[in-house]
Amino acid sequence: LIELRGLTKVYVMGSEEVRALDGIDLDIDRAEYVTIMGPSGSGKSTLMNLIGCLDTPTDGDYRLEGELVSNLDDDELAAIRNRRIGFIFQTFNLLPRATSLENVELPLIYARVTPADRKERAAQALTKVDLANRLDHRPNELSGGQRQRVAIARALVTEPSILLADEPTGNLDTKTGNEIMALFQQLHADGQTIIVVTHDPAVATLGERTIRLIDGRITEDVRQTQA
Amino acid sequence: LIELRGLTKVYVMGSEEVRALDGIDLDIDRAEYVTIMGPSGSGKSTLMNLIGCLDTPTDGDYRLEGELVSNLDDDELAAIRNRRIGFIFQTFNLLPRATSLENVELPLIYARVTPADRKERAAQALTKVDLANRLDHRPNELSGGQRQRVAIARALVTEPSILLADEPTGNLDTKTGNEIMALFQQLHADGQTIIVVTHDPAVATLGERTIRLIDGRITEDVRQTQA
Ligand SMILES: Nc1ncnc2c1ncn2[C@@H]1O[C@H](COP(=O)(O)OP(=O)(O)OP(=O)(O)O)[C@@H](O)[C@H]1O
Ligand SMILES: Nc1ncnc2c1ncn2[C@@H]1O[C@H](COP(=O)(O)OP(=O)(O)OP(=O)(O)O)[C@@H](O)[C@H]1O
Ligand SMILES: [Mg+2]
Ligand SMILES: [Mg+2]
Repeated sequence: LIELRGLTKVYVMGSEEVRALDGIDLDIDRAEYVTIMGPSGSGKSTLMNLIGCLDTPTDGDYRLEGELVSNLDDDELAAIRNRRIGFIFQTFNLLPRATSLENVELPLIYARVTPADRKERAAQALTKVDLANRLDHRPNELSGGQRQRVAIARALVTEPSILLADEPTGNLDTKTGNEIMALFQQLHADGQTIIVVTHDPAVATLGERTIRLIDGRITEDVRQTQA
Repeated sequence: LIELRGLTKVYVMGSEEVRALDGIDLDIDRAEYVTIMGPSGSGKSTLMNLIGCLDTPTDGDYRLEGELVSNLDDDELAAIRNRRIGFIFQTFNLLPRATSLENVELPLIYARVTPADRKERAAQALTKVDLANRLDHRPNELSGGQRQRVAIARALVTEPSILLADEPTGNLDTKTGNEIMALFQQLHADGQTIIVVTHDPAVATLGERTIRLIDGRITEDVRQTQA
């Protein structure tokens, strides 16, 4: 499903160069559940943004279902982002002037779902993350963990075939975090591909395979042996 | 040092009422190291904002060193916020167009430190959180955990007598998180008062006392017995 070859992302700042990703070779199959760990600043979010077609590499190739992503035009990329990929950002990226419900409806607007269906599906998604009583709150009227859950509901509402979650439980207590991971598990059971960046070892073990990044390179790629 | 009596914060939304804090009674002594835990949405950040003089209660009293905070004027409140309290926000609240160094210098500008001293102290604070090689980056050129560490450095640079940290390790890997908690420990050893909101039980045990919030009320207040 996902093939990365020599994927590199370099930021040039004046005379300095930051190699955020430094030659990533990685294959992820359909329906795999992969977790990614690594120190702060090691390139995890950069890698997720490239996989999610939100950014382009400085060098190297990214094939999605055999297609070279760099060959796709803007419309094709937008279609992939809106219909196939659900992205939970490390910093949530909610629309500040929209309510929880409106924020979660947004991907369904792109998918051309009717207004009545949109409202119902968005309300269901928010109920699944235990925010049924916060539908009309705007982000600044929500706690940190509630905003994170709105971002999660927004990513799940389209039932994406690829879920990319960048530190989805960072602002959640253990119990609420477990409820979210159970939702991911359900999605995986339905055959979807899940990639989770996490600093929490307890979350990392929920995947079938854990990849470690240090300084923009993969240093470890371990498949959990399952009973 | 800190006395809260019947502290209440109610948000009115149309015909609904959200009781974010519902009658908090709490005493915190000088040089105490307190951790606060509780489910997402239970009122932890609201409590921190009130203690940090960033918000005012709907009801109840807050005495800081015996003084009723509600009786203080804007200048006195600003003086408390800028010189006595260091605040690490759950959502960092960095100036987006300033560099790491400039963001950390900001509290020192209020404290009327000379430009040369400011730069040096800000650089030292950033070095302590392992960001010496990121002084010139702006927030959008930093990883999530790097932004969190800039927010931490900014709160520590004034050597505050009261440190309020709202989920300071949420975006950090275990090793980096331990380094940050070691900095807090040093500050505490110097006699400062530390209050940390955290979802991480490992961080909560570093305090001398753990308070639990549920639905805006304190349900538990446990002093760790120390060897
Ligand atoms: N626009 C940019 N310009 C320069 N450097 C950048 C830019 N964006 C990111 N970086 C750098 O690239 C590196 C990787 O960033 P990335 O956000 O991928 O890290 P991360 O692994 O997600 O970290 P964290 O766990 O803290 O979220 C960091 O060292 C960061 O400072
Ligand atoms: N401006 C507001 N209007 C209405 N409700 C609000 C507002 N701000 C916060 N709330 C509500 O107050 C409650 C407490 O919020 P708070 O941010 O203190 O929670 P928290 O314990 O810090 O949660 P988290 O662990 O998710 O950060 C939440 O249920 C939130 O929805
Ligand atoms: Mg990141
Ligand atoms: Mg909070």
